[in-house]
Amino acid sequence: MRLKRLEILGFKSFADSFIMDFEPGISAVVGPNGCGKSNVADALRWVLGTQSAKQIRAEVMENVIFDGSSGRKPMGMAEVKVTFDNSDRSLALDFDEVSVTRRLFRSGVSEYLINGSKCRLMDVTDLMVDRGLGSAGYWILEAEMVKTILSPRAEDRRELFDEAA
Amino acid sequence: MRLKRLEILGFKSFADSFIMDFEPGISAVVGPNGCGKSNVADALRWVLGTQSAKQIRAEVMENVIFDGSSGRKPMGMAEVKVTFDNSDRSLALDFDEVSVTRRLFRSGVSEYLINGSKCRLMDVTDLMVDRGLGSAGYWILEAEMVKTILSPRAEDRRELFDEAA
Amino acid sequence: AQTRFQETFSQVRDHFREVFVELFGGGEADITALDAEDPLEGGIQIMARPRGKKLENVTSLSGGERALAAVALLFSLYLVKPSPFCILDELDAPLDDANIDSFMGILKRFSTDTQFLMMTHNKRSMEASDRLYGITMAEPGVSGLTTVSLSEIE
Amino acid sequence: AQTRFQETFSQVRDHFREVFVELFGGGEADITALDAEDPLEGGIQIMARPRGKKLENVTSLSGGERALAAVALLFSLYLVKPSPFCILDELDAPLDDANIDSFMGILKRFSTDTQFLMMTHNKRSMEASDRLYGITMAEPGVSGLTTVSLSEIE
Ligand SMILES: Nc1ncnc2c1ncn2[C@@H]1O[C@H](COP(=O)(O)OP(=O)(O)OP(=O)(O)O)[C@@H](O)[C@H]1O
Ligand SMILES: Nc1ncnc2c1ncn2[C@@H]1O[C@H](COP(=O)(O)OP(=O)(O)OP(=O)(O)O)[C@@H](O)[C@H]1O
Ligand SMILES: [Mg+2]
Ligand SMILES: [Mg+2]
Repeated sequence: MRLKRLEILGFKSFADSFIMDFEPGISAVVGPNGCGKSNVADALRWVLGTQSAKQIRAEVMENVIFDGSSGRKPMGMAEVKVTFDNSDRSLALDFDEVSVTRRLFRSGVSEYLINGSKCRLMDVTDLMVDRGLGSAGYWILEAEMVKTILSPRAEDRRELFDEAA
Repeated sequence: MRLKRLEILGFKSFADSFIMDFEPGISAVVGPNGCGKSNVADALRWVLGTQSAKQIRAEVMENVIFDGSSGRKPMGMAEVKVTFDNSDRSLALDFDEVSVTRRLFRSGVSEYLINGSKCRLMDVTDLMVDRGLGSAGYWILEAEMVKTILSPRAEDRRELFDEAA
Repeated sequence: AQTRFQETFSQVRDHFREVFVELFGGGEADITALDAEDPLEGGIQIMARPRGKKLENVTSLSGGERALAAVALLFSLYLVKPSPFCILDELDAPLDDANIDSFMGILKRFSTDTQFLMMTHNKRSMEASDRLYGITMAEPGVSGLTTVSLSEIE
Repeated sequence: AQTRFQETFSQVRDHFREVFVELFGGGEADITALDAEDPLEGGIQIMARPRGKKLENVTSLSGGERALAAVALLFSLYLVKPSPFCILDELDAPLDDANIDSFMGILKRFSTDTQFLMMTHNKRSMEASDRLYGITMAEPGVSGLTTVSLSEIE
């Protein structure tokens, strides 16, 4: 399976529709400090079902909804949609393309969709965990993990290993 | 007062005589990972009297003596000498130049010298603390301090403030 | 019979010994479980020896060497259960040019099967990538995508 | 009468509000003592608002913004009792080009009275410095000084 497209609206700093189309190989994401690069990683974690606000640098999950800037008012919903090329059928669904959508409203209501049809969070996470894309997986490596994995405190490292097992 | 010269031999990776002559302004110290840049900062901390091995990334103070490489045997002594231009007499000594030397032998014996004459550790630290160069001062800022000063744990930050007071 | 943890540990260790040498262009490294019965509960010791230096605990290495050793270990954990894509957020910040080349080299090797998305400020990393995505805030607080070419960044 | 801690805190705060604005080219920031009686025992809250964004706890900023805010605070602590020279070890690693320019700008301003020694891998920081010292390990494990020119590094 391959990452094909990412569409973000209302999530963190993405007040306007933000669309990335992906290709194979190594893609560099560049831009000034604070422009939204790590927010793209957060969006991917979120749409694939993380339940930990802390993991995506938010105090509570509601904080991922665009909360305004000097020129804009806060928005009422965060939505992220990721589309995969599934021609190799490595995702357990009989479709050439599989899309996953996650929405969160200010009311606290959450929605999950696979190929446009509403489903439960568990349907999303079950699908992803099999492909190494669970929220405890190693598919995002960040600079802060360097400190943790070398930490002389064995407990910190053990946590990281637990996630791989 | 102004930093004039730094001479290192037998301290950490400085197995051969290493001499830096300083000028006013901003000097960049560059080179590959592991070549010895941070070791220069450690040498300055050490010669000005730090008693904390941890502060200079050593498990015990004896570990600052060059302990060999694939081509060299360990050495028996670490020595660092720093020379200051004191024409403005900001150091409390009536000399145009003031040098401080620190030595550590494998036996554990330490020596401190000011302008070539043996003195006590306290004579060095008293001289330096007045100029903001005490071991708890802010004259070395490192990347690891960024984590500490922003730490949500108030105790970590308090430690840093205590040092400034 | 090995427990699942012990088996995971043994796989991570095999990857780590290999990836370290590839990233450091030589030298050697190992991880040992301080409690053989339960490697993850007992804590883990990481020993490393960059080319030409002496074997020491990873904590004695320089800032950049530690970061590179950590990348080797993190990547080894990744390889136990590789995913179709992997995101790397500014892992290259403390690395010198030669180490960035090794790092990008290993990514290239794995990029036939894995898509990599790498957030970076480093020109050398950008040059070694297949394409660039630029993110800007033309309007403060609002992220937008922009096309970027390498010559623009120089 | 203010205690020495409270006075130190108040000095740090004055410097911080000014240095932040200089480094961020605008915006505003403040530190508040959570226990006014004993600012250092009670913990410290750091609020920051980069230009065009909203006021938030410094923990909500991006990696580079946090690093720059931390530099502002560390430098403010330094300014309470400035020394004749100051060593900066790779503080610039997470900064983008514009922030490196601000950072080097503030160093230049203070460099009339303070000698700065800055360890760095960043070409832009090197270009803004007055001179370069190169350290190499021609022989593995043994550090040596070498002359370097900026053109060599490009
Ligand atoms: N809910 C939200 N609403 C609006 N803006 C938000 C929200 N959550 C985060 N942000 C903003 O996103 C910005 C951080 O973006 P991000 O961490 O992606 O930056 P970055 O490009 O990774 O920068 P760096 O290079 O410094 O790591 C911050 O300025 C923050 O204020
Ligand atoms: N007592 C010692 N004897 C010999 N070598 C030592 C000793 N103590 C430290 N070293 C070596 O010094 C090197 C670290 O140097 P240093 O931390 O100054 O590197 P650096 O130039 O700051 O690198 P980076 O860019 O990665 O931060 C390590 O390789 C370490 O093995
Ligand atoms: Mg970031
Ligand atoms: Mg260093």
